[in-house]
Amino acid sequence: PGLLEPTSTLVRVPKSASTLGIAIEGGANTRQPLPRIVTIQRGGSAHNCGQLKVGQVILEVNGISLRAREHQEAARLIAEAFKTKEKDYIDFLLTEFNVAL
Amino acid sequence: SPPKEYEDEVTFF
Repeated sequence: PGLLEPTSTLVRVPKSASTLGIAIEGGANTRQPLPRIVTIQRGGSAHNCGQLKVGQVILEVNGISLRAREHQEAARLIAEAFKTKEKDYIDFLLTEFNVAL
Repeated sequence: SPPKEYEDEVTFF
């Protein structure tokens, strides 16, 4: 892919544990404009899923873009996606590249 | 306004 079309991956994380089990950093108006996964905790839903990796950047959560969202708002969207009973999974659109699309 | 400094902000879920 070219620089303007970084590879993105859709990962569906089943809510298989009582926690999602990730930590994120960054958000709009920081050096890391889209949230980046910095920790994956053993035993959490993300770890159980086996497809999330530290360093991946989260582009979308359940189809909602995280672009231009500051850290707290991005965190709220992820927390709500995990809490909602409407879905027993969270869809993450991820990229390996540390870019702001 | 200058960019805010949130680099150290980390949220655990």
